Amino acid sequence: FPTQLKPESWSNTDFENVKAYLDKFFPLVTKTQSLTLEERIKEMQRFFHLTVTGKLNAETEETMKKPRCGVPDIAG
Amino acid sequence: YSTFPGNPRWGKTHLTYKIVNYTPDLPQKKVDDAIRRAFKVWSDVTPLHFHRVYNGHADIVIGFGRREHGDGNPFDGRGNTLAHAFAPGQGLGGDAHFDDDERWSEFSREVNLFLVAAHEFGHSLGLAHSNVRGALMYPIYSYVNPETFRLSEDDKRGIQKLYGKFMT
Repeated sequence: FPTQLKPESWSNTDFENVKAYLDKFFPLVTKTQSLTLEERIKEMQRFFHLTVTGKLNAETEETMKKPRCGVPDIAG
Repeated sequence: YSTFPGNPRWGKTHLTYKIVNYTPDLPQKKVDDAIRRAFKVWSDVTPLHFHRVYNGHADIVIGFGRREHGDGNPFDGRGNTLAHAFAPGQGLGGDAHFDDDERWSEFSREVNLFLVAAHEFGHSLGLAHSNVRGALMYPIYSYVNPETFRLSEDDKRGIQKLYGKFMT
């Protein structure tokens, strides 16, 4: 059973890309931690001082594409 | 600023580093100089000293690699991830790896090696990412003129929390 349902408006590529980005840079800290994809996007948006929507808007997508360091942004 | 869980830091102020390979994008002398200047960013504001070694053990091992390069954290081709480094510790601890699929540069607006190295060495010394835009430890790369580069107050507070202030 999927714990993270893909928002209906997202393409499979969007979903996979966002999930890969969040898994790498905003990993779930404990095995028991369960956050929806929307909550995880909000966490990322808060870190980068973006408008917190929980949605993959243009601002968020642009931030995810920028060149960056490979170390996670939240301490695992 | 933030530090890694458990605040890992080096328990000494004299640290060694070793460059194990080079990028073809820059002359070796330019790489050596960028690395030296990147360490100086941190030694200027703390009691830390960095000494280069050519053989044997070094606290901080520096290298360039592509895709999977031996640490289980593969690079991703040009763009996106530029480099990564490990928090202080034994083995891989402190080591800094640079993605050789990037185009490394000395002064131009391609990926500036000095700026990325200074950021990565912040990790090598125990700083995690800062959410302060403009701080060196902010995770997203942005170009500033290396000749006029200044460490932000946020970075300074972070590194001085771990190692104290520079003393004359």
